[in-house]
Amino acid sequence: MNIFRLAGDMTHLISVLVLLLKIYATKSCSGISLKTQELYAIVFVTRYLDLFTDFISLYNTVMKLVFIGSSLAIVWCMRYHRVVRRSYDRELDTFRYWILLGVSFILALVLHEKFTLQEVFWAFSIYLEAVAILPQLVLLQRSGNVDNLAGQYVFFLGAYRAFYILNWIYRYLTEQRFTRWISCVSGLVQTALYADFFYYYFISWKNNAKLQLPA
Amino acid sequence: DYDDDYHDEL
Repeated sequence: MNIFRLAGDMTHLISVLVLLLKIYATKSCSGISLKTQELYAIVFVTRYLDLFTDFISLYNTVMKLVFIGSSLAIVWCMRYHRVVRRSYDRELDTFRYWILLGVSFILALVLHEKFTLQEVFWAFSIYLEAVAILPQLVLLQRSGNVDNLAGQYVFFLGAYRAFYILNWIYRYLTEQRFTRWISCVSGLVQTALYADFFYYYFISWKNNAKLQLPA
Repeated sequence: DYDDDYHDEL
């Protein structure tokens, strides 16, 4: 564990807590893409198949349970909670995410570390996470005004993978055999997808104005 | 030392 990875995990946890706070406090999920939440639930379930077979540390197991549990709880809330579900922007959240699932799975069948069920699903979850934010970014652009909590959620979600890139650089420099090309390349693509969001988020923060994404 | 499919990251 290094400071960059810890910062990344904590930032990721903050993004989940901000989203849970928004949904719980405002009983609303306006501006949040259910499709992105469902993709993230798939990412965590397929990435943590080793949850019960490989014990790495208490921290690792607890965080895996938190990410799986929170992503499933958010999907459940947005689909079935009688108050929250009414504020879901169904007509704006129309990204055809089957494409993302299909391409990620095909890529995982071709590019993986080992051709085992666990490794193919692990690679699938890495590729899928890189593009899982797309429905959310499209929804934010379509819905125009972004409420603070939704903007902060996306900001922290993007920032966490940027910390992980620093973690991979650090590990590459300090551990002779560290090679995680699948994670590194996907992480770079993932962070790049946030680039324009970060730009408009910084502008809105500098001008102390509402976050406006160009349609 | 760890083999390749040992994923210690979240």
